[in-house]
Amino acid sequence: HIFQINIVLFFSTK
Amino acid sequence: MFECALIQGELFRKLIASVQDLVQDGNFMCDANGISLQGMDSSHVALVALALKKEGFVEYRCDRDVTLGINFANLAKMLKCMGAKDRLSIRAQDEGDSASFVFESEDSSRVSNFELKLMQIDQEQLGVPETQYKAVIRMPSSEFQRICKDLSAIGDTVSISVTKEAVKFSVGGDIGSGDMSLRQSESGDVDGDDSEKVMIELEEPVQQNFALRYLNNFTKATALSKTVTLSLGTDMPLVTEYKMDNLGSIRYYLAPKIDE
Repeated sequence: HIFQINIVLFFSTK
Repeated sequence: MFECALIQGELFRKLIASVQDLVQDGNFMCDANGISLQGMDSSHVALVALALKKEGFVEYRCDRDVTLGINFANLAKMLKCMGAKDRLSIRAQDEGDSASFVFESEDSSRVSNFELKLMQIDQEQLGVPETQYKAVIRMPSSEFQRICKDLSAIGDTVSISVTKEAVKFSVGGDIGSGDMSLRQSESGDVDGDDSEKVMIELEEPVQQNFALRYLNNFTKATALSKTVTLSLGTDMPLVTEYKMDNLGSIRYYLAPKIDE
């Protein structure tokens, strides 16, 4: 099963 | 006071059309160097980042940094009233609650004025680090658009795999599976338009899965540029970038799908 990742995990909040 | 003007107002309309299905509203951050915008889709899977340089405008003045909170659907309604060859001017006061959009035909025989109400948008800004990608592909934007559209009729997910020789887009679904490969153009080929070539810069072969629904959404920007650049790494977002000659670029970041 393929699971879509949340993009916030990759980029930090400024 | 913020003020800018574009000879080809149509470009701005295409830009808004390229973000409005992904992001409902966002803050145009205007400073002395240009305009930027960042927005995420509602499920936080994709990020769109727009960067417009002041050099791309015929007039540009920004005395103090201003943030224009804009609802894109509402702005699009006003931009619909702009003629295809109209010049566009945008103006906003430092502390104003609206921005004015002026469309002027080539011979100045028709001038249209619109005042768009601004919104207070509390939006988190994400920091996108400069990254070295394992594979960078430049290809005709129309080709990428066609591949995404055609493959999405077969499945929801595309697997993009890159080698030195080619980039392969694979799909699978209830009716079966398939793939389309684009070979790297011959480097010795001096004939023909560079924008029609497929160029691959590879550090290491990569393969990643992505939702076609989002990629199809990104291809709304096809009208902005003849070429598109795809940057891939391992377990990191795909960057789909459309560059506009001297105006700047629109980048879409899409988080990959992984095996659970």
